[in-house]
Amino acid sequence: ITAVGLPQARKASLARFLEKRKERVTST
Amino acid sequence: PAAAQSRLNEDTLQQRLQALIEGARETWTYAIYWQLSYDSIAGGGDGEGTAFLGWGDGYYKGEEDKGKSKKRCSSVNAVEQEHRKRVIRELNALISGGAVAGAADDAGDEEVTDTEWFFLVSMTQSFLNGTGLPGQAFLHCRTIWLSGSGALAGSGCERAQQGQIYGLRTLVCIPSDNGVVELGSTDVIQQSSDLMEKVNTLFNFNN
Repeated sequence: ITAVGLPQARKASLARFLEKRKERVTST
Repeated sequence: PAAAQSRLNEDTLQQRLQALIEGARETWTYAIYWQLSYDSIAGGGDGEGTAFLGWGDGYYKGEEDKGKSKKRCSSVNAVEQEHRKRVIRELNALISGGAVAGAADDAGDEEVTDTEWFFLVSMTQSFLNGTGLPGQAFLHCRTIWLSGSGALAGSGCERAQQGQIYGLRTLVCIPSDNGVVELGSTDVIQQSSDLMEKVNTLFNFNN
């Protein structure tokens, strides 16, 4: 997987995943 | 209006996936909705198109036991782990509008677990109707429930085998009107009609 290869339509899902991951990491 | 409608659909999917997982008695690690689409180019432009299941949306809950997930990273060598972290940093930069990709970031420095990676890579995948676990579930209109590492490894399906390598012990595909709901867990979860009924209620948009 590369950042540039990700389809535009999936960016919303990706943004949510990354945001929640940040929350998980900072809460530990 | 079309963009707003699309956003609405995304939000609705996300809410339904979240409701499915957070409302379940079992501990699911993630849920993905594979959406039925048609590729008119691959279909030769005859108007029919080739049916395939592509990423609709996904909800990643993660693993409750942090110790277990950390352990599941330990099998990954340092080079692979560094690669995962770099990809996460690049994706963060891409999403946040082109900040410096190599910049230090709490989330980018944290080890990327096997199930996080499996979920992330899933965003790039799609399945022709009838192929792969989601494609088989949709074509035959039947639930596929693989429970236990042996069932995943011996399924003969690449996605299930890959999931088993990444620590999944249950992988389920439940067909709906226009797609397939996939759930994965690092726990062994036995088949439940309750879950299938919930999917029927939440994901059959035609009704």
